[in-house]
Amino acid sequence: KKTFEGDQVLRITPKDEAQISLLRELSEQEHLGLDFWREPVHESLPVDVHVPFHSLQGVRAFLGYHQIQYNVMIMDVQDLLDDEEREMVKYRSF
Amino acid sequence: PRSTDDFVYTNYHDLNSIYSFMDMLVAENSNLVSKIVIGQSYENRPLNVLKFSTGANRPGIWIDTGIHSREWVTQASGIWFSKKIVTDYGRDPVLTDILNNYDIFLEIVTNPDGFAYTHSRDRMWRKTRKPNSGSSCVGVDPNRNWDAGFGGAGSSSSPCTETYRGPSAHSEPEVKAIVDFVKSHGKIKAFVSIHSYSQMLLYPYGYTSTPAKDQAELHELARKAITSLQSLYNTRYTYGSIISTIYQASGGTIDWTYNQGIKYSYTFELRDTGRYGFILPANQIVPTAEETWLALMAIMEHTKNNPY
Repeated sequence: KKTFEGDQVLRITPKDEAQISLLRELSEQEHLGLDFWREPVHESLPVDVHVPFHSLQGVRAFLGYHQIQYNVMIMDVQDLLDDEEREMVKYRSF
Repeated sequence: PRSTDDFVYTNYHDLNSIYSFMDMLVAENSNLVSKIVIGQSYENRPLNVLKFSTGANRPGIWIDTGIHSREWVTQASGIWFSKKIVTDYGRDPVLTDILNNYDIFLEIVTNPDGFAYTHSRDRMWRKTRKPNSGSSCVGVDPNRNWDAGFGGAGSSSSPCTETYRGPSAHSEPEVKAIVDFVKSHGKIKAFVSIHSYSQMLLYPYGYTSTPAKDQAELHELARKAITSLQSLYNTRYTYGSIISTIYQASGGTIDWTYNQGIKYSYTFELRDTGRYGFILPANQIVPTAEETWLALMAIMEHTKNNPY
């Protein structure tokens, strides 16, 4: 089973078209393994990206360097999935 | 659960539990609900559609959930919708009038292979599970595989991306089954495909910026629908055409249904309000389904009151 320990979901708030383009470039870096839950489209829409743990540092450095504002929407994806699994198992045992 | 009354709607369920629920619902309401199998998925799972009907040769309203398998709140909402329909028929005058004139078709698990995979191997899986020849990457985005602007900008030709369009339009059995059903039925008058998340209500087009010929009516109906939705828990939606509200997306479901003449074609993007994304906690299933139902009722009532 694929797990996501240490993965995070960042909510990015691009402020202009230039930052949107930078995020699109980022999405093309397949080695980073990014999964855009909400694509970089235009500055009025947030961008949500699931970042695997191994890419976290690089992605955060990239965002910091380009002064692209973001916050951490999900601190650890696997923690949330474990909660969901516990809920389901609890129901089944019930 | 011994009956659909004690089914736990406030929890996520796996594929077998959902199939069992469907059979229970049909058995309990055989005069109103039947189950039709419109095809098989790639891995040979049945593509089950619940048909709610009170008479023969009626025009139909289609609702599907779970075409993107990781969007669990949509399949869970579909379960809740099916129970709501049998509970309210004969009690709610608006729904009763709708069902006395239209059939409702509800496909709860539109991508069963992907859904089973989210339970067994990868909870974040979005696409179908058919292997792509010449690639190690699996699956096609079933919302880019329709013959509507197929292959245009807004989908990918690379099998390893989330928006891979597939080798050709309707190449995916899960998509082809709906295409064949809609064409053979011939009198579907509204088509609603339910996704998550972003809190949006969208209408055609996604593959072109050319406005739909019914844009004004679709826009006004969307406004009414999201106003109803917001009245329950103040969940705010944006609305508009796909291309103007989100982005260009080619090969999309409702662009194809609209081009088939199904005027009231909509896509929902349900909750999240920006905290959990696709991993919406189970305690938000019922509130999400309840508020979405108000919007669906607005669309179905408008369809009934404006026959074409």
